[in-house]
Amino acid sequence: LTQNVLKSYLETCAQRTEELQRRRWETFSSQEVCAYQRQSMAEMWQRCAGRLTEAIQQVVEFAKRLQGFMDLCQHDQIVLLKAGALEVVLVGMCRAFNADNRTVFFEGKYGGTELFRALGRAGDSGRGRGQAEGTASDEELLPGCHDLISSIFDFAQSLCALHCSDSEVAFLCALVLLNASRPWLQEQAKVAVLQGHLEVAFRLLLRRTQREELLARLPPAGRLRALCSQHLEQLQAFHRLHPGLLPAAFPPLYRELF
Amino acid sequence: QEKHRILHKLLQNGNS
Repeated sequence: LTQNVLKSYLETCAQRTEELQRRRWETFSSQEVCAYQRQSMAEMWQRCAGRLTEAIQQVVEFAKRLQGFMDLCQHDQIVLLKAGALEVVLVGMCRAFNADNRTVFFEGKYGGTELFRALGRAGDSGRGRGQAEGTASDEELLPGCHDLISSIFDFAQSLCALHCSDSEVAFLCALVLLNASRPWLQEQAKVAVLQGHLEVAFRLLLRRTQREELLARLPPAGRLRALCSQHLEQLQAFHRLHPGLLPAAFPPLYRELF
Repeated sequence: QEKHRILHKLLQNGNS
């Protein structure tokens, strides 16, 4: 089972861990950051929804390869993916996060929270960050969005501090997905059995690698849930600001999940 | 079921 979890994860990762590590100091230039910040809020939301959807497609492929997942009824497969896909992406983000300069791998390079500033407000005219800050014209339209981005970065930072191996990240993702306490499951007992097997295998791995202390140091599951609700709240606030935006502006899978 | 058309399709497809 341990081999299956790791193999499933590695096969469905867009980037190899070594590659992400090797490139962890390749950051966006200030001009490139400005270009992201100059985008309109709607453009940046669509861009991020696109990248997130790509990551979620990989989570679906990961789930399909996990032992036992495809034996569940399709209703439960969908329940688990709807509830867990974003959480899995957030856990996996620690692999693509450089905790030393608080940047994340996004569209080919590493960038900090400022890269995503346009998500919370209209793009500025390209002036430097310092100049725009604190002025009346810099009033934020979705102030909660910056809190969401900071919270996501904080979460990645706290997970990075645990220095998880690929196997550990793979297990954390599998356990987020195969969670028998998700509401609306039709065959909860079946999911509970799979979850139980995963937990045993994970504990055995941690014992073997003398990493048993990891379990006590993991962020509480409520933190992931809170991030997902924050994302939904911001998406709803965005839709209220842009009521005329065509639904087709977001990828179909993103619309289906959120 | 119709509500989750894309997820259904992804789950039914072979490994892509």
